Amino acid sequence: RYKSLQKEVSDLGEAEEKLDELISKSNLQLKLLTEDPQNKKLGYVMCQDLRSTVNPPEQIVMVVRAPPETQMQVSDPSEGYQISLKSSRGPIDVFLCPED
Amino acid sequence: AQECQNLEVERQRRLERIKQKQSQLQELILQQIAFKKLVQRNRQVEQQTKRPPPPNSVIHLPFIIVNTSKKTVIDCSISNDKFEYLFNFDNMFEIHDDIEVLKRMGMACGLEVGKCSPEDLKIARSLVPKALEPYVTEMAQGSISNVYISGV
Amino acid sequence: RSRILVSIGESFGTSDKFQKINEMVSSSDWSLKRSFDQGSTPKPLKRL
Repeated sequence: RYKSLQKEVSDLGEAEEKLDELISKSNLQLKLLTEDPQNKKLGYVMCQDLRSTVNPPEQIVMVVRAPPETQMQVSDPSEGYQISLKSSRGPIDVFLCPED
Repeated sequence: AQECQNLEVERQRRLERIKQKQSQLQELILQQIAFKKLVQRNRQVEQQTKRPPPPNSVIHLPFIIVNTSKKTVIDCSISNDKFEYLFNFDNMFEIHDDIEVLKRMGMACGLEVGKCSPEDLKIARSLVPKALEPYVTEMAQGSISNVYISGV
Repeated sequence: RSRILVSIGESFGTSDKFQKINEMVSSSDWSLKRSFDQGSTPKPLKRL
């Protein structure tokens, strides 16, 4: 029983190392992908795309585009439904998605 | 017996960590596929229409959306430099980030819910490096659960 | 009381980081409470 446990723990160690390697490679790939200038230009959605993801579709959909590290704080609803946004690296862009 | 006990604890600990890392890898794979599919779709549309869409009709990543009922009254205060916003709603709202929106748009080929047609699976596998293909195949049938996936 | 702080503005991050926020907001009955004690004037909204 000791022998088989020893083998299984070592196999799990190898499986975990393989996962660590795949995760760090995937993080790098995603970073390169999203930072590629051509992909940045083509990385957009349309208003109707957003509408198709909310249910029911005729809701108010507010879009927030913020600089990196913008802090969003959502208060406890017992104090009211409140969202505050605070940026330190540039203005925040907020607009409503038109219905049609 | 004591050493078996210790190994058993270590085995459990490694299984827990592997499970957490598999869901992290799964999310990275979904994000990679969703973003590539979005770029592919937009490229095809622009080639068909032979021009990019009007600038004020597109929303570039990264973004988040806040959606709420049409009846909701939203009180909004904005600082002059637009560095600070304060929103007060009189009703509930939901917040989603761009990757969640892409998944809901179907850009992740249904892998996020483990419902992926054979054609979509083929597309999804073509969008990831070879080493990740076995994981995509696992995700198509549910989430990654097999601890020892034989990589390529 | 709880309030949740998240950082936004980067592409793709941890999966579904807004799940906790959406659960907190949807689990509350603040709007129901307000509709019940309609008599009390709503608290003045916090200003920037």
